[in-house]
Amino acid sequence: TSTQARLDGFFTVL
Amino acid sequence: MFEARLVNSSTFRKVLDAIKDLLNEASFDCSENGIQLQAMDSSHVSLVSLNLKSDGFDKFRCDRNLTMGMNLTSLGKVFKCSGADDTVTMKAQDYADTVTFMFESKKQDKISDYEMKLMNLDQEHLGIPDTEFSCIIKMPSIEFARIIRDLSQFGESIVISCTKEGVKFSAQGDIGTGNVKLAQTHNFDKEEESVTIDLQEPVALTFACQYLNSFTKATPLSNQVKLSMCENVPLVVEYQIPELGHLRFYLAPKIEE
Repeated sequence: TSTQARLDGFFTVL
Repeated sequence: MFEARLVNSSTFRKVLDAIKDLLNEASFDCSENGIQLQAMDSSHVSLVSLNLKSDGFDKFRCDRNLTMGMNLTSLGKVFKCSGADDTVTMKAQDYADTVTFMFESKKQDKISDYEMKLMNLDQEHLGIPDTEFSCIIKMPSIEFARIIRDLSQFGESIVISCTKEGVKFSAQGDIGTGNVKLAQTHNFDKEEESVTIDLQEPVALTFACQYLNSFTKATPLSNQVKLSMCENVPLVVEYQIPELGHLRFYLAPKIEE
C-alpha cells in the first residue's frame, strides 16, 4: 500500500 | 491602472480549462513582469504555477502591483461568452474590487464587456526550492495525455520509471496491469514529436492518476510536455505556452509504507 504525500512538507511558506 | 490585451483570448481560455479542475478560486498577481498565479488544490497534493510574461501580451500596463482574487467558475462563465478568435482586454483600476474583460471580434464588428467581482483571498505564497532533477523527460503532450488516460483504467496510481533505455509508465489493479514504454526518439524535422530524456540517475516514482489526468487538461496549450522527476521531490509537469510563458503543475508522490 502507498499513501499520498502532501506538498506542505516540500515547500516553505514565504 | 492595470490593462492587459491578448489577441488570442483562446489561450487564456485554455489556461482556465487546464486549472479549473484543481482550483475553485485563485489570486492572479499582476506586476510589470506579467501575471502570476500560484495555488494548491484543496487537499494540498498538487500546486498550480502559472507565469504569463508581460512582453507576451499585445499590450501590458501595470502601474502598481495588484492581486486579483477570482472565482474560477465565474471567470469560466465570462470566457464562455467569448468567441474563439476574439481579442481580450483585461482592465482593473488600482485598489479596485472588480475587473473588466472586453472581447473584440476579429472584424471589430462585435464588442462585449463583462465586469466581474473580485474576491479577497487569503492565499499564502510558497517558496519552491531549486531542484537538481534526476531525470527530465520531454514528450508529445498528446501522447502523455493518451498514456495517462489509458493506464487510469487499470488502477488509481501510475508508476513513472525512467532509465537510460527510456521511460516506462505502469499501472495495476483488479483487472490486471498495463505498461507503456517509450524509447528516446529524435525527430529533427518534427521536434514536437520527439521523446527526449535527460538522465542523471534512474528514478521510479508513483503518482495518483486523478491528478495526472487533471494536468493533461493543459494539452491544448502546448505540443510538448516536460516531466521533471527526483526521488522524494514533487513531480513537475510543465507546459510551455508559446511566446507567453508556462503552466506548471507540482504533484506530491505516493509513498510506499
